[in-house]
Amino acid sequence: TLNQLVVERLMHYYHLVADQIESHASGHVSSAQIAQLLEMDDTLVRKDLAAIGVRGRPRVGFSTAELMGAIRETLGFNERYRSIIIGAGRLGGAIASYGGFGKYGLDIVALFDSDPARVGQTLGGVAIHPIESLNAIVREHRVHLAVLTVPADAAQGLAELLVGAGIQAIWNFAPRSLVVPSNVFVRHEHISVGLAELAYYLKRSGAR
Amino acid sequence: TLNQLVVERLMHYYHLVADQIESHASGHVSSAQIAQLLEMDDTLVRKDLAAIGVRGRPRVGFSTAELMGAIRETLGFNERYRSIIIGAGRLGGAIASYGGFGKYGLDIVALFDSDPARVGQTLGGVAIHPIESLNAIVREHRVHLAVLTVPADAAQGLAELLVGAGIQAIWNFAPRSLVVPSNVFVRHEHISVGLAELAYYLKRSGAR
Ligand SMILES: NC(=O)c1ccc[n+]([C@@H]2O[C@H](COP(=O)([O-])OP(=O)(O)OC[C@H]3O[C@@H](n4cnc5c(N)ncnc54)[C@H](O)[C@@H]3O)[C@@H](O)[C@H]2O)c1
Ligand SMILES: NC(=O)c1ccc[n+]([C@@H]2O[C@H](COP(=O)([O-])OP(=O)(O)OC[C@H]3O[C@@H](n4cnc5c(N)ncnc54)[C@H](O)[C@@H]3O)[C@@H](O)[C@H]2O)c1
Repeated sequence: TLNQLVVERLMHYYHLVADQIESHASGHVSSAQIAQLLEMDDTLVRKDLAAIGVRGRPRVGFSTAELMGAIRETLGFNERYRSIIIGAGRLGGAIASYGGFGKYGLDIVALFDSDPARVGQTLGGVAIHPIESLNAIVREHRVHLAVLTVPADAAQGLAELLVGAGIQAIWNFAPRSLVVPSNVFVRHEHISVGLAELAYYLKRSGAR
Repeated sequence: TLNQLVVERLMHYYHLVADQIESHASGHVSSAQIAQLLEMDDTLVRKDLAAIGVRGRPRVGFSTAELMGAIRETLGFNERYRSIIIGAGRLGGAIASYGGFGKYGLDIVALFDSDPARVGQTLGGVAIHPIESLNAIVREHRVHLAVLTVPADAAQGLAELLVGAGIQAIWNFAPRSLVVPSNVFVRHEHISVGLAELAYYLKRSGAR
C-alpha cells in the first residue's frame, strides 16, 4: 500500500509527463529530469517508480507511455467509480461541468440539491435530484463516492445519510471535519496547497 | 528554499494540527503522532520542522501554536498579497465567496469577466470589472497574483495581458499549460490529487 505522500508524488510525475506528452516531446523521460523539475532526489523518483513496477533503461530512461499507464493502473484511474455530487451550486456546478475528472475514473451518475429551484435542472448532462431521493439512488446504483459541495452546516447530516446508504468514500469540500465510521474514507479537500506555494513564492520574491 | 514536496508536507502538518486545535485536543503534538497519521517517517517530520525552526521538547513534543505559527510565517500567510480573479463564473465565484483563503494571505481586490451581464455585479463583496480595466487595475493596485478561472482558450491571452501589467504569479485552473517568462510563477491547479487518493482507496477496497 502506498501512503498519501507517494500518491501525491505519483500525481506530480503524472502531470509532468502529461505536459511533456502534450508538448510532443520525446517518448522517454529520465528520473534525473523528473527529479530536477520537481527539485527532488533522483533516488526517490526511481524508488517510487520501482514501487509501481516501472523500470527504466540505461541512457534511454522511462517510456512516458509506460509510466503514465502504470500510474493510471496503480491508482485505479482505469476503473469507473460511480459518483454523486451533493450541492449543485457554484463549486458543485464547476465540478459537474468539468470534463477533466473523467480520465481519473470519476463517473457522475446524479446530482443533488435541497433548493427546489435547482431540482430538475441538468448540469454537465446529469440531472439534479432532491435530497429525498438520495438514499434510494445511492443504494440502487451502488454509488461508491459522494462529493460534498454544500455549506459547512449541512455537511455532517449529509455524511450520515450517505453512510447509512452505503457510500464508501466522500470528497468533502465543505469547511467542516466529518465524523464517519472508520470504514468510510473521507478526503477533506482544502485547495490550499496550491495557494501555499503561491504565497511562499511571493514571500521569497519580496513581493511586498 | 523549501522545495514543492516540503511545502506540501508542511500543509499536511498544518491541516492536521488545525483539526486537532479545532477539536480542543492537547496544546502539543509529537512528531510520532504526525508521522503515524500521515503514514510517514518520524525522522522526516522532525527534519521538516527543524528546517522551519521548530524544535520539540522531550516527552512534551511540539507546541501546536508554535508549529502553526512557524508554518504560517515561513509560507508567507501573514502577509496580504493583492489578488484578482479573472472569470467570475462557477469556479471563480466559489473562490471569491469562500472566506477560507483569507487566512493564507489571499486579499482579493477585484474580479474580471468578459460577459457584460456579469460586469458590475458583486461577488463576495468584490466588484466585477470588464477586461478592458485589467491592465490599469493590476498596475494601480500593484496586484501580485491573478487567479485564472476562465475557459482553456482564453487562458494564454489573459496570461500575456497579466504579464504585461506586471503580475508576479498566476494560479491557473484552466486546463491549458501557460507560456510565461521565467520570472512569473505559475501554479497549474489540477484539484486531482484528492481525487487520485479517493480512486486509489476505492481500487484497494475492491470497490467494483
Ligand atoms: N475546499 C475548498 O477549498 C473550497 C473552496 C471554495 C468553496 N468551498 C466550500 O464549498 C461549499 C460550496 O461552495 P459554493 O460557493 O459552491 O456554494 P453555493 O452556495 O454556490 O452552493 C451550495 C449549494 O448547496 C446547496 N445546499 C445547501 N444545503 C444543502 C443540503 N442540506 N443538501 C443539499 N444541498 C444543499 C445549495 O442549495 C447550493 O446549491 C461551501 O461549503 C464552501 O465553503 C470550499
Ligand atoms: N483545475 C480544475 O481542477 C478545474 C475544476 C473545475 C473547472 N476547471 C476549469 O475552470 C474554468 C472555469 O470553470 P467554470 O465551471 O467556472 O466555468 P464557467 O463557464 O462557469 O465560468 C467561466 C467564466 O469565464 C468568463 N470568461 C470567458 N472567457 C473570458 C475571457 N476571455 N476573459 C474574462 N472572462 C472570461 C465567462 O464569462 C464565465 O463567467 C474552466 O476552464 C474549467 O475547465 C478546472
